Amino acid sequence: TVLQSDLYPYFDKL
Amino acid sequence: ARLLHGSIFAKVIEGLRELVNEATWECSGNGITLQAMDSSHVALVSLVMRSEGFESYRCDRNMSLGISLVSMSKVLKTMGKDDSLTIRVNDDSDSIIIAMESQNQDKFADYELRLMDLDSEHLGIPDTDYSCAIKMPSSEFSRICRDMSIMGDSVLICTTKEGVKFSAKGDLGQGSIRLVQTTNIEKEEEAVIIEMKEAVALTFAVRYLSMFCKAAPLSPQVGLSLSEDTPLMCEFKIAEMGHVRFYLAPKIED
Repeated sequence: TVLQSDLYPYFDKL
Repeated sequence: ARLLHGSIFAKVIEGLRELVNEATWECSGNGITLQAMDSSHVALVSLVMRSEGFESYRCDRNMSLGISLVSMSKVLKTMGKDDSLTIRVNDDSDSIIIAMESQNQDKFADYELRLMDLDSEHLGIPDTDYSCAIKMPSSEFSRICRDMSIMGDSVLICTTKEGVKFSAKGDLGQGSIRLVQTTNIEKEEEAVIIEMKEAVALTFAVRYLSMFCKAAPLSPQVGLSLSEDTPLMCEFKIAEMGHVRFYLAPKIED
């Protein structure tokens, strides 16, 4: 299965 | 902030409003910026409109303005195609004033939109040295997204030195479109240019790419920047004034 990842793991929370 | 060609601003709003219905505009002496994520935190848009790109611009103190892009879009649809546009917020006001002026100055329209109190979440986007940078006509990219959506929900983007391939599969079967790098660039606007350090193969949701294409009228060319395990960056330049950048998290194999 292919899952949609969200952005949080890639970008820093400010 | 005054724009001789108000249609530029209308195109910006049209480019964003489907992905983010409302957003906080950060205004400073340098210009206007905006960062917002879609409700499922899969995609993000970052807008920069620098002060020098406006006919006139003044911002005496920094302001964060919560604005419904859906409402603003409705107001801007009333604008004539050659109208100039002035956006103004007075000190301590809870609304934004949108003023339109016809080219021969025989019609003036003013609208006030109430500002909103929005919770905004800001993400730090790291400077990325992408493996691949593709430039292609934005109309071509819109077309590819539309065509690939016939075959499936996801599109696989593969790059090689020769070109870039978009493919999708689903219940109907599968399809692909391959663009070859332009060798003899006569018109830069029509060129497909691929700068590649490493080949990439990444899968993205077509629905989001199609939403990004709503900003295609801003610029004849789109930039796609890709690296493995990194969100895609899709960029439309706004003339000499700035850009709209969309980021989209990749789809990953479970």
